[in-house]
Amino acid sequence: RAQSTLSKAERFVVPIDAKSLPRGYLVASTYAGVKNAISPSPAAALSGVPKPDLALVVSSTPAAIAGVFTTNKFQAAPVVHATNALQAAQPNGPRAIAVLANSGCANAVTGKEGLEDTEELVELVRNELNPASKPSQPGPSDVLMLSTGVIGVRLPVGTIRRALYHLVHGQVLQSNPEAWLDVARAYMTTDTFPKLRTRQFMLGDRQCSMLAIDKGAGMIHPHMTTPGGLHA
Amino acid sequence: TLLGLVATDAPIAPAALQKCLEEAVRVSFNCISVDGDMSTNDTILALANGQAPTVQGSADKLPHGAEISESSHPALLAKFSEQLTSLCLEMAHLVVRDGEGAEKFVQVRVRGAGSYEDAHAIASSISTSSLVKCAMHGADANWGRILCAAGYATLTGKSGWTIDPHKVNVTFVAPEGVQGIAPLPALVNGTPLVVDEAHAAELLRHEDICVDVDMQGGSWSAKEADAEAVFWTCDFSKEYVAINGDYRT
Repeated sequence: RAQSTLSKAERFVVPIDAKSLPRGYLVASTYAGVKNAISPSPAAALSGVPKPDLALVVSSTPAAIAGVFTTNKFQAAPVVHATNALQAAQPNGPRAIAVLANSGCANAVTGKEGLEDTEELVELVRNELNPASKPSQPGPSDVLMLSTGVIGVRLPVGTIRRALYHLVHGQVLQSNPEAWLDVARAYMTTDTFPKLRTRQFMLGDRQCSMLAIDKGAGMIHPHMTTPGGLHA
Repeated sequence: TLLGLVATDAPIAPAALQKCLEEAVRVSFNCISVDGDMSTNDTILALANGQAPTVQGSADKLPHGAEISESSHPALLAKFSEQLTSLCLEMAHLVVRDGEGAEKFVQVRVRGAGSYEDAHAIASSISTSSLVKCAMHGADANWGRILCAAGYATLTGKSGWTIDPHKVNVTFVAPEGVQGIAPLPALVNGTPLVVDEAHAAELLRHEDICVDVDMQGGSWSAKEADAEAVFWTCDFSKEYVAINGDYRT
């Protein structure tokens, strides 16, 4: 508990046992170049291995989904999209097959175009994961997006589109501790370490696993709620 | 910005999952602050795909394909909710520990308030105060700044409950896992005590700092007002200014 000389990463990144990972999820991440597209930095280019900034978590079957969102009046496009998707859920409740996340660009205060960018990307994920589905099927989206980073700049959709194709079709979707840790890294902005934890517990005769990733280091004072009509 | 994703293979119905997430976030992510700024993007999502394997020999069988809901399996849902809340707490703490420039992890517990919301508002006010955060950075048992921040907290006003300045106690306590250091009362019944600086230094040199603020019922009796809330924040360092003076939109 005394002040430590070890870095935070050394103290707070814990090894994850593969057995503790939840079943039925595949994940992948990559460096898509979002940060470089938003704010090209020669220093970053020279700093060595680029950090992942795009991550995809896929459930092999439609999963129940729940969400809480910022109460900031200037809700970012992915927040608006996810809120709408959850509110428009079918009578048996919202289901999702994937969550796409990017760091480097918050896609906030980007207006109608920002929302269209989110919609285009989640639609792309949905179609790439399930080519048999008809494009732009009516109904609530079963792919949600999370974005974090610089405010007021549009997502580099073209850059992300190319990286997405690699994530879905590049044989990189997998389920192991390293892949999940890379997903946690892709969420990071000014964080100094990836945040990933798991736990296991029994529910009746089921051996359940739960995994959590989060990120955040600055602009942190959340007050999140469910949007109107979404309460259980 | 705070982003979070929880993925579980537990078979939880969507409405039940939403309710459990709301409760978990209420007492975890909604009780942290690094710099007092709420992002445009804060989101926590939870997925539950029901693919958890069955363990043979268990007496308590869930029918194949069944989803746990409040009406179908209330005890199992309560157990799931407990696990989710505990995990969200751990994840929320990691965010505070990684706060920009943070060197301290500060827990603020407010007790004896008229409602959870009022206790939360007071704890939030203390946790957001730049002066309190600077004091924590400097290992200064500065009860005055804590009291000041408590005094301007925006209370709900619903019940008419208010703070009674003559009843407030402020105590610095040793963090969990640290043995042999007695609590340090700095203010009792609104009256400051002479703070033993050596004792204070012994408590506040730790990375984890715990502050206990007891309203003792405030404008009501202690029996009538026993609500409490816990908030977590970090200290405010030069590094925070350096990071955010450099970050560009």
